[in-house]
Amino acid sequence: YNHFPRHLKWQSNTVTFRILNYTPDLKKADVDRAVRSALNVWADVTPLVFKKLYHGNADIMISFGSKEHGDYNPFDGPDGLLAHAYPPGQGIGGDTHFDEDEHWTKDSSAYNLFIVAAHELGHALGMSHSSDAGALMYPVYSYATGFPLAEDDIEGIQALYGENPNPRKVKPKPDAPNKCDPMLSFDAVTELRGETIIFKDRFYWRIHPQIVEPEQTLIKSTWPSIPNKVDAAYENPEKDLVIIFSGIRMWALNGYNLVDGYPKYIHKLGLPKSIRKIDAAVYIRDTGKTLFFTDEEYWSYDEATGTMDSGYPRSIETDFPGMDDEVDAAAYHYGYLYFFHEHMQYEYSYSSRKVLRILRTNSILNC
Amino acid sequence: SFSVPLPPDNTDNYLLAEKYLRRFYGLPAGLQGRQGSADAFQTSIKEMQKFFKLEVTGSLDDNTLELMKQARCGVPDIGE
Repeated sequence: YNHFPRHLKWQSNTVTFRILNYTPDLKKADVDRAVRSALNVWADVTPLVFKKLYHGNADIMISFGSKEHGDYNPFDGPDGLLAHAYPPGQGIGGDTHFDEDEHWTKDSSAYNLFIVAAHELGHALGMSHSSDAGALMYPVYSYATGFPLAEDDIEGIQALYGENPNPRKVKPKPDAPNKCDPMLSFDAVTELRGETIIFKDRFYWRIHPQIVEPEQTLIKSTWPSIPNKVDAAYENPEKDLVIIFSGIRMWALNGYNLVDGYPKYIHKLGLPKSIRKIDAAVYIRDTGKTLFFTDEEYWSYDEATGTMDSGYPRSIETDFPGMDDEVDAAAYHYGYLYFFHEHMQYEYSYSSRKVLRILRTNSILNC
Repeated sequence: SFSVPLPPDNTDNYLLAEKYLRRFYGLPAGLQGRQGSADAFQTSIKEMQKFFKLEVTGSLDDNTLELMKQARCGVPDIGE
């Protein structure tokens, strides 16, 4: 997290606010509710109390305006800049402006007023931008449900105002996973048109063969329709499809677009109803089979016929000697199967049927 | 106003980047001579890439440009 220079903050824990005008995109009551909920987010974790005024000057004056709207800090029409706010202080200090040229919503269609207001009011209280992609104070917009503050945000605001003496039970979002954490494990790995996509919590890393640094992004920023938690994923390059698994459902992506008719149930693949989650999936180009790993067993699916091969499930330990008996994620490159389990990665030779190397999981992330 | 010779098809991207860096990373406006502009531009790009944990190349690569186009807050990422 970051504060503004000189750690600007309100000197009193009672901060006043006033809504000067309303967007026509939402009912007045929806705007009132979004602003009050956004302030409550910060009140939950600090001693701050927010008092609404209906006349005169408040610490935080909230308004909607477009292009040049009176502060020589013009907005730019739809998208791009969504809103801005000023750090605590006299006059314009604390004031919060929303770009009326955006479409303000109260759901996941862009842009959710509550999410943007919670971010901007963070500025109005003294928070600057965070470089943690999982933090509410990250500069780039992303929609998420649930309590919007991450640990990073809470540490930052409490460094300014202290903790809430009567803390309400809140469940902060986890910060973004650290790619060089030696105990890092993966949720899922897949290829995608020559790049490698690694899913972890609400994020994914994208590894491009020519770019050294993997790029971390929120899953919802790229694929709003798939869930925040991915169990398994694999690419069928012949069909130019990536299949994403979460719980008993699966989504098909063609590049960055969701294929019509999805999500579907994983049982459509021929898995028994007793299977409630797939741990890992990997397409073996040389055989045209996709392997699904569930607990200590695995299944073989024939992509050409779209049916499960008979004689499955089989034991992972029996068929992949030297491997752990469970798999978090799997990938296949040039005749080698890469199994990820917890913080270890196993390079398995498909032809000689044995583990050749054991590495740390995050060695693939250039750590 | 750009002093660095621009590949014609990338002019839009450079102007977008210049506007972005000026607003969020304090890239100085106005003329600083050919070399000054290029150095300042590159320094600001590196600051942005470091902030967003991108590969710090100092050049306007695809990942950097893609991030500049994403909807965001109008408050600068560094300084006053």
